[in-house]
Amino acid sequence: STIVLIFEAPSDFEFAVQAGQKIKVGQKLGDL
Amino acid sequence: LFKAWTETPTKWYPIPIAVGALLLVVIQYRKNSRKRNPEVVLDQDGVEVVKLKGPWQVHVMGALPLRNLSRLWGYMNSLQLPVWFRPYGFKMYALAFGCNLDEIDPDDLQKYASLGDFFYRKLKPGARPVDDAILVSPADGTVLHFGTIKDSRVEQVKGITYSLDALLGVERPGTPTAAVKSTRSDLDNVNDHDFANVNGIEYTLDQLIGGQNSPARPAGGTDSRSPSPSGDPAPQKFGEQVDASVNSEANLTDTIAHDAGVARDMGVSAAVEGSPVARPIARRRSTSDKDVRPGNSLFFSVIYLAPGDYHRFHSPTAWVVEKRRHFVGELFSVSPFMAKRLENLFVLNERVALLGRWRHGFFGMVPVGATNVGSIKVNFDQELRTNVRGRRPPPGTYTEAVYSAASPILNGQPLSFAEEMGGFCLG
Repeated sequence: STIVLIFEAPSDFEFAVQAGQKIKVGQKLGDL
Repeated sequence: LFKAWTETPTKWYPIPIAVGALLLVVIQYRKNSRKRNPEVVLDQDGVEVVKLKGPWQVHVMGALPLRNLSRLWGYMNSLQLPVWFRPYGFKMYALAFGCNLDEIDPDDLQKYASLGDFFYRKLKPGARPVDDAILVSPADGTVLHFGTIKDSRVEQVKGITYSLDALLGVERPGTPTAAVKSTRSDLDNVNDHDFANVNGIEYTLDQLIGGQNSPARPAGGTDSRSPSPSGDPAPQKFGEQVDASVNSEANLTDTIAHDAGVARDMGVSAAVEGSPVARPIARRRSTSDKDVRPGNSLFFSVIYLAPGDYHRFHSPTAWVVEKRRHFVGELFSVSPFMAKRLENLFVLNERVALLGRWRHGFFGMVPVGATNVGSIKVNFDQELRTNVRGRRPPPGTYTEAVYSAASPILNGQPLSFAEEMGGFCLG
């Protein structure tokens, strides 16, 4: 199963993850 | 034949270098032109028609009865296991798929009656600390891909894209598609207590989106909240009144406090204790990257849940879900192996698009089903039924429900940071 997030955000939004990285619920995905 | 095969001499002739070079140029040109002009077929509304594309393995998968297999898998895994076997069986499963048994709730493995139960396990309170960021992960898993959306195309893997409109659906008012039910736009011109007529079925506006005469929200926290009666394909769903009575003043107070918290996290100064008329954020209907606010962009992120992962999903931010669109589709595996080979994988598969808004504008979350986990649950949507037997609607169509009645103040289903939203079940 997969979850796709689509969202509008200020252009300076930055993801805080890498492709292929393991992640847990509540862990930072991105921030301004 | 054998003699001819073995004894016929092979004569090699040199070909001019120019011919070989020309051949390479032609091959390269065809490859490039295919990349530049993907075979995008549009329907009469200009929406991309999604077809199965990929190598032969993909077409073999497409020929299999994946939905039936998925339901059979779900049935088998719902069978009760002998109590004595459960600890051994689940420990073996945990060892094979890397589950952490220390964090599950309850931790007594005998209490999980079936593999399906264990698969949909809960975590102990506090097992997942929530980061103080504006966006957190909605699930345990692996980040497959992320980035910005350009020209309404979402990148599945490097170089392969799919249409944003095909993923989330587009509103097609007036299109006589049986599977597409009422949307807010159908109702914007309908007065309170009027009867709306969509697809030949009548119901009151109050029944559909909730009004002053409609029952208030249910008690017992967010899990028991019901959407307004949804646009489900089954006609008998219409007119059916969801039990949404308030049982106690205390629970109503909790609910209002929850909504106020979400509004505060969204940066909204809503009059939550006042009259339910505030609609503090402009509602945005379009998901096109051309329609985002100045200075904003559309972003995407894809998280893959492996079989051993915790399979419930949580709210990645404080937001309000205005509607859901349920797309009945295939149930291909969504493993990274398939994602690299099957184009439009996330558009072909069964999925539930939850659409709403957060403090920066549009926000959408799309749980996508797969062969082994075809059932998607949404806690605040008791009407939703996924991976069910029956005639398949035309590709690209969806059923829609709105959550206006869930919170008249925020005009949707408010969700706070990391609040549990639902999950994936086996089969």
